Amino acid sequence: MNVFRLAGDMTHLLSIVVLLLKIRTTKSCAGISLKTQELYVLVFLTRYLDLFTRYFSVYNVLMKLIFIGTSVAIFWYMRYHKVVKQTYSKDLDSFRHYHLILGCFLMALLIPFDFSVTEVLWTFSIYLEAVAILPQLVLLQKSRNIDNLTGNYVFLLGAYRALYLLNWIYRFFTEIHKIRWIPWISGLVQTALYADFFYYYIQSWRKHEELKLPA
Amino acid sequence: STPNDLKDEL
Repeated sequence: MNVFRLAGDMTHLLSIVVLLLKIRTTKSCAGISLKTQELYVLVFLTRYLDLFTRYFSVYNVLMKLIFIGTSVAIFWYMRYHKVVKQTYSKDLDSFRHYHLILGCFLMALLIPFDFSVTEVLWTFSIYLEAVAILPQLVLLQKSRNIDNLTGNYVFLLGAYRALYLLNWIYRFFTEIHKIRWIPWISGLVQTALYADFFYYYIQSWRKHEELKLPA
Repeated sequence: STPNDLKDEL
C-alpha cells in the first residue's frame, strides 16, 4: 500500500458516499446515469471474483464489499425505489452502454492479462471501467444545470483513477519494475475522458458559477 | 502465466 493508492481508494469511496448522500437526502437521482451505475456494478463483480478465494488484508476485503454493496444499493435506488426512480431522466440517459460491454468483453478476449477465466474477466473489468463514465458524461452534457453533489461525484470519480496512475508509477519504481500496459493505458484513457469535465468543473469552482458543460 | 501483481488493488 502507498499513499497514492490509499488516497485513490479514499477518493473513490468518497465519490460513492457523495452519490449515496445525494440520492438519500434529496430522494432524487436527477442528472445521474443509471447506465454508468450498471457498468460499475459489472466492473466490481468481474474484478472482485477472487474476493473469497484470495485474502490480501482486512482492508482489501472490506473495501471490496463496500464497493460492491454501495454500487448495488445505488442501482437499486435508481431502478426500484418508488420515489427516486421517478426522478431518473431515462430519456436523457441514452448512451448505448451495451455496446461498451460487448466491445470491452471482446477486447478482453483478444488482449487479456492472461488466458484464464478470472484474468479475462479481470481485464474486462479494467477495460469497462475506463469507459464506464461515458453515459454519465453524455447525460451531463444534456442536463441544463448540474447540481453540486453530482458535479462533486463525477470529479471525485475521475480524480481517484488519476491517483491510481501515480500509484502505478510509484509501484513501478519501488516494487514491480515491469510495465503493466493494460491497466496503465486503460487508466490513462479513463482519466483523459474526464479532461474536459475537470476543466469546466475547476472553472465553475474558481468563478463561483454553476457547472455547465457545453453541449 | 505471469502473476497479476495488481490483484491486491481495488
